[in-house]
Amino acid sequence: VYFKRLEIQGFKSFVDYTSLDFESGITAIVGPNGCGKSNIVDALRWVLGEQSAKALRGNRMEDIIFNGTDTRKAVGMAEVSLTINNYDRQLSTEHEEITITRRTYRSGESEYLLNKTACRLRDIQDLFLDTGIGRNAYSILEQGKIDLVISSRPADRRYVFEEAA
Amino acid sequence: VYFKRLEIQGFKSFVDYTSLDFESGITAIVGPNGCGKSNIVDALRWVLGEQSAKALRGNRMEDIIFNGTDTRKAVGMAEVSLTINNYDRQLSTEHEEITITRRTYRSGESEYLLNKTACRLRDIQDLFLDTGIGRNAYSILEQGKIDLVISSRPADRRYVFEEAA
Amino acid sequence: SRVRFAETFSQVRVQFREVFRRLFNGGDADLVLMDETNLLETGIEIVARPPGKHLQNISLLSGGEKALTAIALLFAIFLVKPSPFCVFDEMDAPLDDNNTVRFSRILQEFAEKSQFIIITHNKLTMEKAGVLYGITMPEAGISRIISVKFKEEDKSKPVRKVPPA
Amino acid sequence: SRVRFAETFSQVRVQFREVFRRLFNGGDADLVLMDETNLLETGIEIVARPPGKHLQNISLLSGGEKALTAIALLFAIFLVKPSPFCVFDEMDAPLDDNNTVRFSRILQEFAEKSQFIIITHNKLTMEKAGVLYGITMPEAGISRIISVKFKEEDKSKPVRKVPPA
Ligand SMILES: Nc1ncnc2c1ncn2[C@@H]1O[C@H](COP(=O)(O)OP(=O)(O)OP(=O)(O)O)[C@@H](O)[C@H]1O
Ligand SMILES: Nc1ncnc2c1ncn2[C@@H]1O[C@H](COP(=O)(O)OP(=O)(O)OP(=O)(O)O)[C@@H](O)[C@H]1O
Ligand SMILES: [Mg+2]
Ligand SMILES: [Mg+2]
Repeated sequence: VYFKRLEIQGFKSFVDYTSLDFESGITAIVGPNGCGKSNIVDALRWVLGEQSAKALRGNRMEDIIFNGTDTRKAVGMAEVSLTINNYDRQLSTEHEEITITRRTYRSGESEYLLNKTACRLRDIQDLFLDTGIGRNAYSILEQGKIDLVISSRPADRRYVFEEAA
Repeated sequence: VYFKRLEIQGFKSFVDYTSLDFESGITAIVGPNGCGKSNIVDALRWVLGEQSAKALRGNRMEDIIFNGTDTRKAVGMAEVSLTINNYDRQLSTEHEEITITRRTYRSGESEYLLNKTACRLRDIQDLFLDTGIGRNAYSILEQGKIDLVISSRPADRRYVFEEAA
Repeated sequence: SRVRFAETFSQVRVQFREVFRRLFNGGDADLVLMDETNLLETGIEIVARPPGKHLQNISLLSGGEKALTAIALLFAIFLVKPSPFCVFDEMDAPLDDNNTVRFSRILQEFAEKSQFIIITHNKLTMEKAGVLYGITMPEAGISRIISVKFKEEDKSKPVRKVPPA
Repeated sequence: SRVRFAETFSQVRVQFREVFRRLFNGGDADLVLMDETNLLETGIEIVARPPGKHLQNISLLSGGEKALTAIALLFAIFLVKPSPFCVFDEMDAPLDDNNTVRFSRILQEFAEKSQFIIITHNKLTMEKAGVLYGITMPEAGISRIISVKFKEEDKSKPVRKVPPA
C-alpha cells in the first residue's frame, strides 16, 4: 500500500485545485516560511479522518476552509482526496486503487466518499484496520514536536507503545 | 555596562579552565550538536544567580558540576566568573570593572564572590538593581523556547510585560 | 493486551539500542519500565548515553542529541510495527550536518519498505528524495506547487515546471 | 504598579506594530488586553497578520511566522526596556533565508546600543558577528574553544587559533 496522489481544493492556503503525485520512496516538500508546507500535512491528517480542529492548528473545523486573502474571497467548502495504491491487497477491498475524499462546508457538515460514492467515516476506518493507516501516533510527526517523545513524563510515553502493540 | 569576559571551570562539559572575551556588539557561538554551546548560556544564567536546577536542564544543582567522561574523572567543584565593564557607571559601585564569581561543591554549598571577596547573592542582586541584569525573562532566550511567548495562554503572557514594567 | 504490550516493548527496546548506536556512531541506549508489575499503567524511562560521555539524565542532553534520540525511538517503533507511510515535518531541523547525513542515510534504507513524505529545509536531506516539490506563494496567501525533480534515472527529463493551476 | 503596567503595555504595543512590519516587510500586528478593567490580572491577546493574508487566529500561522512574531514581540519589549545584554540560543532556527536576513539586520541595529551573545547554525547570522567562537569536543564530552574571528577592520589579523587550555 502506498499513497499515489493527494488532491486539495479550498483547504487552508490551497484555494485552487492542487495535485501532488507521491512515489513509493521519499517525497520531499520544500519552500519558504508560511508558503503552505505544513498545510499539506494537515490535509493528509484530515482526509485520514482527524476529528480534532486543534490537531490541525485551528479552533473550529471551519478554520481549515480557505478564509480569503487581500486578492481572493473566502470559499464555502474544503475538499481533499487521497488516492491509495492497493496493488499488494493490504486493504480489505478488491480495488487495485482506491480514492478517499473528505469535504466540509461552513455549515459544519462533513462528507466522506470512497471511490466517489458517499460513505461513513466508519467505512474508511474499517478499510484501514490493521494496516497502521489512520492511527497517526508515530507515523505523522508535526513540526517542532520531535522533542515531545523525550520531554514528556514517563507515564505519557506509553501511548506510542500502545499504538504499536 | 557590558560583559567583558566569562571564565568557566568544572561547569558541565567545560571541565578545564576556559575563557571567552565578549565584545560590546554581537558575539556568535557556533559548533556541532552536543559540543557545549547551550552550556555556555547555562553558565551565564547560573553566575547571574539562577536558583532553579531545572532552568539549567538538571534535576539537582549538582548536575552542573562536571560529571566525568570515558577519559576524565568527575570533579568536585564548578566555578564560573563574569567580568563586567562598568565604564558608564550603570552599576552602583566605584569600580570600572567588576568580577562576580559563583562556586558550588558536590556537598551542595554555593559561594558568591565579588571581585574575589566573598559576598552574598543579595549583594550581587543589589548591584544589578534597575539595570535589567539578572531578571532574565526576556534577555536570555533558551533553545527551542521562542514559540513559548506565542503559544502560551493569554494569562501567562503577562509575565514578560511585568518584568519590563 | 498486557502480553502484547510486553512483547512490543521488548522488541522496541532491542531496536532502539541498535538504531541509537547507528545514529550516534556509538554510545548506548535503553528503555526501562518504571513498574514491571503493572504493565497496563507503567511509565517508560528513556536512557541515552552519547559516545564517550557519561550516563546522565536525558534532560541534560543537548537540543540536537535529544532530537536524535527521539528519532532513534521513532525508527525503533517503526521497525517493530512498520506503517505503510510516514510524514515528517522538519524533523531534521535541530541536527548539524554530520547527524543529518546519518539520519538521511537511515531514512533512505527505510524507504525501501515504506513511503516517506518529508518537509525539510536541509539540502543534505533533500538529496535523498526521489520526488521534490517546491511550494511558493506568487500571490500572497495562496499556495502553488512549482516544480518536480525526478529520480536519478529520470534526470534526463527536464525539470517539469508545473503550471500554476 | 497598575499605572506602570498600563504604560509599559501601550509602549510595547506601539513598538510591536513597528517591528512586526519591518520583520515581515508589511502586514499588521497588535496587542489587546483581554480585560481592561483588571490591569493586574488581565491576559494579553497577540494579533498578527502577515502581508497579503487575512487576519486569523495566531495558532494558524506557520512555524516560521510564529517564531518571527515572537521575535518582533521580544524586540518590542527590548526597545521599551532595553537590557544591557541579550542571549539568544538558536532563535533563527525556524527561519528561511529571507527572514533570517531581515532578523539579523535588525539585530545588528540593536547591537549598537546593547550586547548580544547568540548561538546559531545559520551562516547569514554568523556574518553579522564581530567575534565568532567555535566550540568542539576533540575529546568526547570535553568542550574546547577553537577559534576567534575579528571584526572587518581587524580582518588583517590572522584568525587566532586559541590553543586548547
Ligand atoms: N483557512 C485558511 N485560509 C487561508 N489561509 C490559511 C488558512 N489556514 C492557514 N492558512 C495560512 O497558511 C499559512 C501557514 O502555512 P504552513 O503552516 O503550511 O507554512 P509552512 O510552509 O509550513 O511554513 P514554515 O516553514 O514556517 O513552517 C499561514 O500563513 C496561514 O495564514
Ligand atoms: N555535569 C555535566 N558534566 C559533563 N557533561 C555534561 C554535564 N551536563 C551536561 N553535559 C553534557 O553537555 C552536552 C550538552 O551540551 P549543550 O547542550 O551545550 O550542546 P549544544 O552545543 O548546545 O548542542 P545543540 O547544537 O545540539 O543544541 C551533553 O552531551 C551533556 O552530556
Ligand atoms: Mg511548517
Ligand atoms: Mg544547544
